[in-house]
Order: sequence, then structure tokens, then C-alpha cells
Amino acid sequence: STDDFVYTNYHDLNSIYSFMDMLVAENSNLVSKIVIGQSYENRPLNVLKFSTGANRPGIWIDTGIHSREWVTQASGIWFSKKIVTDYGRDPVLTDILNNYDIFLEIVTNPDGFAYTHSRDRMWRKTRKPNSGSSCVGVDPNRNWDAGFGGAGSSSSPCTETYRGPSAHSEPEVKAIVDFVKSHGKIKAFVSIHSYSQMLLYPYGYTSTPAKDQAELHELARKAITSLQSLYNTRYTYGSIISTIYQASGGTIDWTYNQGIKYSYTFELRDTGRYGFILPANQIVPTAEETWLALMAIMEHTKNNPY
Amino acid sequence: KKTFEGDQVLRITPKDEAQISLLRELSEQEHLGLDFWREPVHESLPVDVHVPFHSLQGVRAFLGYHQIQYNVMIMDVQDLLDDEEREMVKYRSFPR
Repeated sequence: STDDFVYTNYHDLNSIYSFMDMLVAENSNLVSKIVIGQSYENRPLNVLKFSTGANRPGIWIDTGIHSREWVTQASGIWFSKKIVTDYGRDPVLTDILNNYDIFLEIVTNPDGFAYTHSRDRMWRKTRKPNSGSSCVGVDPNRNWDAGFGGAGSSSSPCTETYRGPSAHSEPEVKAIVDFVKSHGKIKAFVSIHSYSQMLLYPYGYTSTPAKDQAELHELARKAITSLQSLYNTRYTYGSIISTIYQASGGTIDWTYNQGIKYSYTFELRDTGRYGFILPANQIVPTAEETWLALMAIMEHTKNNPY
Repeated sequence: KKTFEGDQVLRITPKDEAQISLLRELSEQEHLGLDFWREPVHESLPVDVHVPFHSLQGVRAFLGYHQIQYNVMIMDVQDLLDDEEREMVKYRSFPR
């Protein structure tokens, strides 16, 4: 059962898919698996849906859009088990789930993730070939129709931040775009990356402040304070462009422009020494502290319907 | 399967905009095969760069010449990946 699953270790794609099916089978009253599309190499884009009733507004969480950021997919696995364990026990989570659905896409870039296991552990992008180039893949966090093609992404297929031939050209991105548009009532969108211990909100492609900047900034402060309370992991927070750099075509700029006010990106820990190769014994502490921040964001979303 | 024996990850601490610009120039030298895990952005943020073994000497010489401060964050990338792989194999008994 998923009680036997080893959360303190990294797993390959098949094990994660098996875990998902196990979780659904064990909690069919609460969890279902929806396939929102296919990757370029025809892998299913699986999303776990946690729901206690019909026609609810939704909260979206994705991990692993950059495939080498293994602590994020591993944290996503832990989050999914946490949700089924705490529903009915934790009053705050129970209240959230009695009002909102939670959608969790654990392996958002399955082709890239499989490639990190089979050929190149440091692979970041998708795996679709680029016509006219020997270099493969697009940065799925530069491929969104939000400032697409602007400064802060590359037009060269051989770079790590290659934006792709056009906005939403990557099936892994287009699938989420279509899902968000067809659902129509996503109220919070959290895309989880690693590393550098930051909590970021729009915008990345422009220095124009988001119209909800004050609220987003205050909620980010609350969320990282909650996160830090567990293991004293220190985060910085702010808009993407003011906290790190200009980045165009980014996920949460697009979701925010779709009207999803509570749009955030996490950059999880590295504790300053390991970068993308965070030892497996830090998976659970990372997931536990991140969960506290996610709960702060989800609770705020529930308490401030719009 | 791509391996990374002898590759290192350097954590660079640029002290001003001039050093940031130098690091950006370095990032454009595609033949070096550098992979910036954290980009050169501004002096308040560290820059992490994965340097293939064949470029190590040249990159260290460049940083030394321009007196750009750095330390070695990961001594040998492949060693860490081997540890990671050993851990995974140990636990791959999860029933399918």
C-alpha cells in the first residue's frame, strides 16, 4: 500500500505512476486520476484530483516542470499522501477540501524526468526536437503566453531557457492551459521548482507591479514564516523580476493574467550545498516545511473567495 | 548515459556589476559546456555553475585573473549522483 512507499527516497517514473494508482485505489472516495493530455513522447499527463463534492472551485499545484529538480516531484508524492491522511483529521485542510478541489500534477514533464533517469540526470527541459537544430527541448517555464519571447528567455534551442517556436508549443504546457481554461474556476495556482529557497509571485516579464501585489506580498510573508517555523529554512520572497531576474513566458505570469490571483512559484531548498542533487534524506523535511506554506496559501484562498 | 566524473559545481560570489557582466560573458562561451544552476543576476545572489572537468582549469584561471571570489560547492558531481543512485536501487523493491 502507499503506507509501504518509501517517501524518503527518489523514485523513477514507473514507481511514481504505480504510487498514484495505489493512492487512488486506496482512497477512491476522495482521489481520482485525470489525464489532461499526452507528453511529446506520448506519456500520460496525470493529475490527481482531490474532491469531496461537485462543481467546486479549484487549487492547482504542480511539481517537476523542470525535470532535474527531483526534490519537487518527491515532495509532490509526499503532499498527495499528506492530503489523504489529514482529510477528516486536520480541521483546516478538511475545511479547505470541503470547499475546494485540489489538483496535483506530480510529474509535469514526464519525458524530461524519464530522461534524467535514463540518460542525463541534469536534464531540465522537455524532449521535443527542435526543427533546424541538433539541440532538443524547450524550457517549459518560458513557453507560456505571458510576455512570450521577451527578454528573460532565449531564442536559441541549445540554451536551457529556450522559449520554443511559439507560445504553448509544448504539449506539456498546452495541456495545463487547456485544463485551466476549461475548468474556469481555479483560484490558486502554485508551481513548484528548486532550488534557491524563494517564494515568488508575478510578474517576471515586466517590472509593472501586479495589481494585487500588496496582498500577494503579505501572503508570501505569512507563508514563508510558517515554512521557516519548522526547520528554520530561510526563504526570500517577492515578485519574480525583483527577486531574481526578468523571465518571460513564465507559468504563473500566465495564470495570473488568466485571473488566478493567488499565483505563486516556490524554489525549494538546497540548504546551500547540493543544488539539484539534494540528498534523499532531505526530501521529507523539505516537503513538510513546504506543506506549511502551501496550507497558508490554500487557507487564505478559502477565506478570501473572489 | 551521460556521466559527470570530475565535474564540479562552483559557488561564485560576484562583488559588483562588473563581475556580473564578466560572468555573463563566460556563460556565452558555449564550448566550455557550462551549466548555470543559478544565473549571474545581481551581486546579492550567489551564482552556481556546473563546470565540466575539461573546462575546470580555464574557468578557475578566468575567475582568478578577474579576482572573482568562489568556492567549490560540489567537489565531484558524479560522486553525489552515484550516492543518489545507490539509495534508489536499495529501495526499488516497492511492489508494483
